[in-house]
Amino acid sequence: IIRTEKLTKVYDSGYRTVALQQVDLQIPKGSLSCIMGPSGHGKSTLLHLIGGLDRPSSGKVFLDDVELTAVTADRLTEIRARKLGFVFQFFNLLPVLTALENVQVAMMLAGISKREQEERAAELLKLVGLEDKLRARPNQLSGGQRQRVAIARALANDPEILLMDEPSGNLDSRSEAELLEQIGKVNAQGKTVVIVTHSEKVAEMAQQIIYIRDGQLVLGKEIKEQ
Amino acid sequence: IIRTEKLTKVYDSGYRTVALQQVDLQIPKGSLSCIMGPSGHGKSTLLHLIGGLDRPSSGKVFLDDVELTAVTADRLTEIRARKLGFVFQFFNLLPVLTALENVQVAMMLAGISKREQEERAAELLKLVGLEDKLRARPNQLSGGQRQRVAIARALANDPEILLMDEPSGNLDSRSEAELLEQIGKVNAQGKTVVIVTHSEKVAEMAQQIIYIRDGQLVLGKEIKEQ
Ligand SMILES: Nc1ncnc2c1ncn2[C@@H]1O[C@H](COP(=O)(O)OP(=O)(O)OP(=O)(O)O)[C@@H](O)[C@H]1O
Ligand SMILES: Nc1ncnc2c1ncn2[C@@H]1O[C@H](COP(=O)(O)OP(=O)(O)OP(=O)(O)O)[C@@H](O)[C@H]1O
Ligand SMILES: [Mg+2]
Ligand SMILES: [Mg+2]
Repeated sequence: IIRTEKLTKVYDSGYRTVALQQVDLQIPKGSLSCIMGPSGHGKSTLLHLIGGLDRPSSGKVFLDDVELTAVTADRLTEIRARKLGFVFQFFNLLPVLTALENVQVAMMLAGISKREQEERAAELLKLVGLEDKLRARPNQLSGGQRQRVAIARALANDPEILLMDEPSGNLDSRSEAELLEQIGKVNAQGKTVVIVTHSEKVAEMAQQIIYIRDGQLVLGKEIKEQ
Repeated sequence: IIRTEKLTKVYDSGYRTVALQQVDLQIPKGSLSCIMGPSGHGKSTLLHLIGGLDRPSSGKVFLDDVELTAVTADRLTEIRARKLGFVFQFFNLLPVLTALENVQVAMMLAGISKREQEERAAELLKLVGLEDKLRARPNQLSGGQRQRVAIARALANDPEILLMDEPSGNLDSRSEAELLEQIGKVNAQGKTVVIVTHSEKVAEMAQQIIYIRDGQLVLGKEIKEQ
């Protein structure tokens, strides 16, 4: 279970922007939630705070009763490595590594043998349709292929919680359907999934829609008016 | 009008991939075309070759009867600066420049005064809903905001031909609808528009759908079978 209390993020690097204000939400264990809302209104910011990749200006984030906003940086790194898989909106692949190596990197802290890492990475890349591209580097891959490497990497350490920022933004409808099938399986195994998305197809799978406008949580009935 | 003859692109940097083979197509002046097809099958490659941003392995590209594949690099740069606006799949914004400056850069070769550049850039950014972000740098912008800066930049030199690689991949449905409205207006002014897209909404506006699978042009009736 993921929980936030009065989560607030203000950027002030010469340009003051209130990206998130007073967000209170609950994500039950094993659920599939979608974060939706207009461009620039705080969705990626929220996902990064939930995943402990960034610190809020004020407010708290709880992951399985551990207050992420109160632990040390080392403890945070260890929790993320063990429990979280993150797909970034722009992938953040390492340009000098191959697709296979990019996926293996996510398994480094988990005590898996190098041989087993390679096998598992190859398996995951096959799952997302990239078996012919194992040794390709990101600049030799199409936009959607890079996105799929990022997805494979997020699944690599078999995380309890999968956080995905617009995972099908660069995928055609068939690749998106295949991805949704994979996500459905992962969720059926009991994993908690949170997806930022603009896609109606992805939203159809959600048990909960978290709607963010102007950095604030918008409740059910207000969405219909927009 | 844009025309290609037996357009072929093979990548061979240690990983041989036939990205495009023998593509023959025609894009009438003032039309709106969409390039669609599965992820990794050659759409971005095709758009880059049409826009003279890359050279084919064999075959020809004609832009208004000028053979892009035969002219000098300087002439190609001049044609692109005068006639083309390009939106990249991953934007290619300059990280050290603000949103305003990124849009102004596209006007540098067109002999427009600096003052006029600033006014026009501000106008275009306002058009895509970014009037509050003129002095923000790309790393201070959300994914969809960066995409919109890239779109404003492509419109900056008032190009005859607008080439866009998945321009709404990071936009919510409302921002996408606003973008489509803008594209409709640009097309109504007589500009030729070619859009790589996975979006059905964008495809609905097209007079021609160019379907690419496995690097080859797929004709109308074959699409329905997939
Ligand atoms: N520099 C390169 N070296 C080797 N192969 C490459 C290179 N660039 C692209 N490719 C390959 O060319 C093929 C076509 O890529 P392209 O980017 O045109 O696909 P796309 O249709 O735009 O895909 P997407 O919808 O995912 O963006 C892919 O298989 C890709 O791996
Ligand atoms: N480092 C930063 N400095 C200043 N402002 C920032 C910074 N990062 C993000 N912002 C601002 O915070 C707001 C929310 O950004 P965020 O990336 O969360 O939006 P988003 O909902 O994910 O948008 P999109 O759908 O376009 O990806 C935006 O107005 C953005 O300009
Ligand atoms: Mg975002
Ligand atoms: Mg592409």
